Amino acid sequence: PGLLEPTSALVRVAKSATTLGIAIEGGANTRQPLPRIVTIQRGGSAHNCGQLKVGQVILEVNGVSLRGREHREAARIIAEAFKTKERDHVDFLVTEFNVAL
Amino acid sequence: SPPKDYEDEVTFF
Repeated sequence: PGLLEPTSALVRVAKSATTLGIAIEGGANTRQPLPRIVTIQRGGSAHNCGQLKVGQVILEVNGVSLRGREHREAARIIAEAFKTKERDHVDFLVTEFNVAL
Repeated sequence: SPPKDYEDEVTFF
């Protein structure tokens, strides 16, 4: 974990639009073992937030690690984090470096 | 290279 500290950041995305507005690729058992942001759509919550960037790798969502999660499971976790009424934001722990995890 | 359909899976939110 110490190795990640200098390169990871917690980004809070307010649910400011009806969509999160990102696309991800990768997941456990692929050559991209943690989900990577490949698109940020203009007008979506992530774009409005201004801190998420294409190429960042998502380590955690609302404190839930995505390590070891296959693509569909990681996608489900992200979708549910955006859908839940319990929070008006989604917290992403991201890194800009595609380190081997 | 690895199987394409799986490796290139992308989900939009």
